Amino acid sequence: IRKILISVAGRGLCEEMFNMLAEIPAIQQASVTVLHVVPPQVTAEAMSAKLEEGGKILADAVKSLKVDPSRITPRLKQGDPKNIVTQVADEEETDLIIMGSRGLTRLEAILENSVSQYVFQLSSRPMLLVKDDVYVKQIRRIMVAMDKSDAAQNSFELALSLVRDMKNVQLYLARVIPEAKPDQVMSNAEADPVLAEAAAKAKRLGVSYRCVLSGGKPGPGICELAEDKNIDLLILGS
Amino acid sequence: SLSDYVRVKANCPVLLSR
Repeated sequence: IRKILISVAGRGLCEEMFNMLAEIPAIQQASVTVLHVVPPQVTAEAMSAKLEEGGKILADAVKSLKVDPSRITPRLKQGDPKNIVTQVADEEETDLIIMGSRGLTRLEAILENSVSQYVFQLSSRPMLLVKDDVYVKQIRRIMVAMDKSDAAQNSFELALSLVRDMKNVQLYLARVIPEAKPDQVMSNAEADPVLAEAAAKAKRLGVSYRCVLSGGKPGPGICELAEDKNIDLLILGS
Repeated sequence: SLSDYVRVKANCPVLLSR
């Protein structure tokens, strides 16, 4: 991850999240664009006020990021936030977009013109979504959702590249098997072929890991495992 | 999809790799 785009709205959550990630040596070397977008306003006065406020939001964000200031580029832009975020990410060939999300369901997101939903659908770049109501914690437990797909393999590789240089971090390799019942499989995690293969690779790289297996619907299963294990960052392919 | 569900419901920050 060499280029990170942080879309800031003034609440400070994405900045906090970045600072947790910044403990990862690989992230410290990244260049960071901090973007604030001012949506169209009805009057010139309103626009001027919003731009001024935006400048302050950017200045505060730059101050709060724990990274060498020479690596930060602040950008204040006008327009429709969902288009601008996607556009800037493409322009700068961003490797990771960090942005907030309200945790709306798909329908609510469409009705409410959700920026993160739109960027998720239109951009093919990795995204780190920080929901309004989550508590951003120091990263000690990272979970990666595994299955047989290439997408899961990619996310596993990304997880490995993040945790390799980190001390005191545990990588949870998680799989939910749709055909199984949770209590049938939970004690057999190490024997699962998908997890066993990933575990072998993690072991070779000296990464501290644990395997967790469950059954049932993958979505709720993954969320439940993440909550049970008190996970600080969940990685999954999409 | 799985990523749709998880990014809405998960109780922690979610990194979607592509």
